[in-house]
Amino acid sequence: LIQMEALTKVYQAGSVNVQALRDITMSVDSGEFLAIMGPSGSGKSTLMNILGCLDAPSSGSYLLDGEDVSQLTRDQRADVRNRKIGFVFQGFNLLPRLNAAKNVELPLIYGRVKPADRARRALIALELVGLQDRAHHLPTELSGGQQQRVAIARALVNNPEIILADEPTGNLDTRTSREIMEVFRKLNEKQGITFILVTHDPEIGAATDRRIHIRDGAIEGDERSGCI
Amino acid sequence: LIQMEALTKVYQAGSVNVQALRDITMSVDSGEFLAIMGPSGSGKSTLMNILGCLDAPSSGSYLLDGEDVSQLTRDQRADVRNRKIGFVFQGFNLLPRLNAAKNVELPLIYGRVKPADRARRALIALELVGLQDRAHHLPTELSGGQQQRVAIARALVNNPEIILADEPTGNLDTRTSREIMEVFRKLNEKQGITFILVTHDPEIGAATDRRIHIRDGAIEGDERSGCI
Ligand SMILES: Nc1ncnc2c1ncn2[C@@H]1O[C@H](COP(=O)(O)OP(=O)(O)OP(=O)(O)O)[C@@H](O)[C@H]1O
Ligand SMILES: Nc1ncnc2c1ncn2[C@@H]1O[C@H](COP(=O)(O)OP(=O)(O)OP(=O)(O)O)[C@@H](O)[C@H]1O
Ligand SMILES: [Mg+2]
Ligand SMILES: [Mg+2]
Repeated sequence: LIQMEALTKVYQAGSVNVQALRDITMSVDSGEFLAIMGPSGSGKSTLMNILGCLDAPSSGSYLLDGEDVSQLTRDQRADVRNRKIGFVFQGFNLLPRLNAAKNVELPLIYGRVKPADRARRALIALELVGLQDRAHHLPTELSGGQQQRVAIARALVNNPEIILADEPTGNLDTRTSREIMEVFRKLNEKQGITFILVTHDPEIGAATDRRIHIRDGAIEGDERSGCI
Repeated sequence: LIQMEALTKVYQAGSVNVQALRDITMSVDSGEFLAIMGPSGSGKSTLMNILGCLDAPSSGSYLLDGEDVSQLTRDQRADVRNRKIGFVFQGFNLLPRLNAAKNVELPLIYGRVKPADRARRALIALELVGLQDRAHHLPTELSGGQQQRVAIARALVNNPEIILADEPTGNLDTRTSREIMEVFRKLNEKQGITFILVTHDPEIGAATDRRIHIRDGAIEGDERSGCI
């Protein structure tokens, strides 16, 4: 499903070059459930942005479903993203003037789903994350963890092929984190959705099948559960 | 130092009343190092906003250094806040057009510190959180955990009486979290700064002297380390 080869990403901040990703080669099969882990600043969100077609690499190639995404135009990338990928951003990125339900509906508007169906599907997604009673609250009227869960519901609502979640439980208590992981697992098992989660939490990492470890922009480990 | 009596906070979202805090009575002595813990949506950030004089309660009283803050005007609250309190927000709240150093300098501008001293003190604060090499990056040029650390540096730079930190390690890996907790502990021991941390992380909670547990807007537990 996903194949990255010798991928690099260099940022320029002022007069300095930041080598955010160095020579990343990795592959992910359809239906996998894995975590990307590593220290703060190691390149996890940068990698997720490229996986999610939100950003282009500086060099190297990224094949998604056999298609070379690094060669697409911005519009073509946006189209791939909207059809195939659900994204939970590290900063949630909710639209401040839309309530929870309307934020969750956004991917369905792109897919030209009728209003009544959008509202129904958004409510189902909010129920999955335990927020049906907050459907009409604005983001500013929600707790940090509730905003995070709205962002998760928005990523699920379209039944995408792949869900990329950047620190999806960073603002959640232990019990809510486990509930969210159960939701992810069910979607993975029943609908075959591929999950790539960025996390600092070793407990979340342990609940996945495979962990890719990143440090200073490079992969330093790739291990699966059940192997000793 | 802090005394809350029968404090409540009710929000209105649309036609519904949300009872975010119910009858909170608690006191904190100068120099304490404690955590506020509880499930997502239980009222922690609401309590922090009132402690930090960013918001007023719906009823009840809040005495800070013997002064009834709930009766102050908005300007008077802002003055207390700027002099006495350093705040790490759950959402970081960095100014997007200022780089890390300039964001950290903000509390010193209020205190009318000279530009050369501001720059020096901001750099010291950034060194404490390991980000001296990112001083000139904008928030958008920083990782999530780096933005969180800039927010922490900004809260420290003024040597306030009290530091309120809402989920200060939510975006940090284990090692960086421990380094931040060491910085907090040193400031508490050497300068007597009072620390109130909101956290979901039991490891962070275990590293404090006292934990106040909140559920559905009410205090359901208040326990200290070293007592059985
Ligand atoms: N402006 C608002 N209007 C209406 N309801 C609000 C508002 N702000 C917060 N709430 C509600 O008040 C409750 C407490 O919110 P708060 O942000 O204090 O929770 P929290 O404990 O910090 O949660 P988290 O751990 O998820 O950050 C939540 O149920 C939330 O939906
Ligand atoms: N637009 C940018 N310009 C310059 N440098 C950047 C930019 N965005 C990120 N960086 C740098 O690239 C590195 C990797 O950032 P990234 O956000 O991928 O880290 P991360 O692993 O997600 O960290 P965290 O766990 O703290 O969220 C960091 O050192 C960061 O300072
Ligand atoms: Mg990140
Ligand atoms: Mg909160």
